[in-house]
Amino acid sequence: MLEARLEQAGVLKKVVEAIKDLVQDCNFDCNDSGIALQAMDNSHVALVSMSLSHEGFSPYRCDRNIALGINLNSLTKVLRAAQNEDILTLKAADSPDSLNLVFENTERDRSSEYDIKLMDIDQEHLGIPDTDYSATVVLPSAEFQRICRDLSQLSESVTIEASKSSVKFSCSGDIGNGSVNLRQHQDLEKPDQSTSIELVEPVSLTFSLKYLVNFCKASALSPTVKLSLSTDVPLLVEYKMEAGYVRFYLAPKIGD
Amino acid sequence: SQQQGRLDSFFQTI
Repeated sequence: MLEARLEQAGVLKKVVEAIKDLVQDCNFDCNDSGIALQAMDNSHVALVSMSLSHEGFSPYRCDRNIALGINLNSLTKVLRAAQNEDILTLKAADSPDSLNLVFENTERDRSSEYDIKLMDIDQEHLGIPDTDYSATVVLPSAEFQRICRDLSQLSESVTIEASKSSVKFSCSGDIGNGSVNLRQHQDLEKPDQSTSIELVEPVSLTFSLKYLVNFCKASALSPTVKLSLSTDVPLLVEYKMEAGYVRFYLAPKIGD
Repeated sequence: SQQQGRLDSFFQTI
């Protein structure tokens, strides 16, 4: 059986909020190392991969592999009943037809209990090869969100160009064009505000802004975001959590 | 104009 207690329900709330507009039904795969999820959007353009390590739970118990097939809209409805600071306990049997969720406030004088029906989801699983990326950029997640939102007003796609000292986001559309250039810099007082670039070789790739704007819903999970780019390889957008991550992969636009 | 690629051509189903 699964029993997993999360100190802050907000972690799961933010994870679900980050991915629910990209995928609707998905398996939460539970085993002794933690809870993981991999799902592609309907058009097979984007993929989300989420991992919550057992270290993020206390206690965590999962005797055997359990796949929890969950409709994320349903889960969102139930999680609305939880405060971010509530303690959240997830429970499921070995071959479950429902997932039990208990929310307790920090004073421990209120507890709410919900059961959510599970579904059988036959999901494709993709093998994601280890990639040595040409460029890795770490920037504030709020900055990335602002850039994607602003440029999406002008165009459907953005070109990301990483060079040794800066990363440039540019787009052009019917009403005109726009670009944002971020120079590499280190903010010693507020490290989360820094922009860093690790470059093997300069790279320039074009991506759909609709998906990037969607990924940015994960900004609440982490003050920084990591973009990994290589020519003709899906973009990796990673939000790190204390005991896990949410990663998005986005297929590039190709050809002229 | 550029075509949107799909992940199937980059990642293999396992």
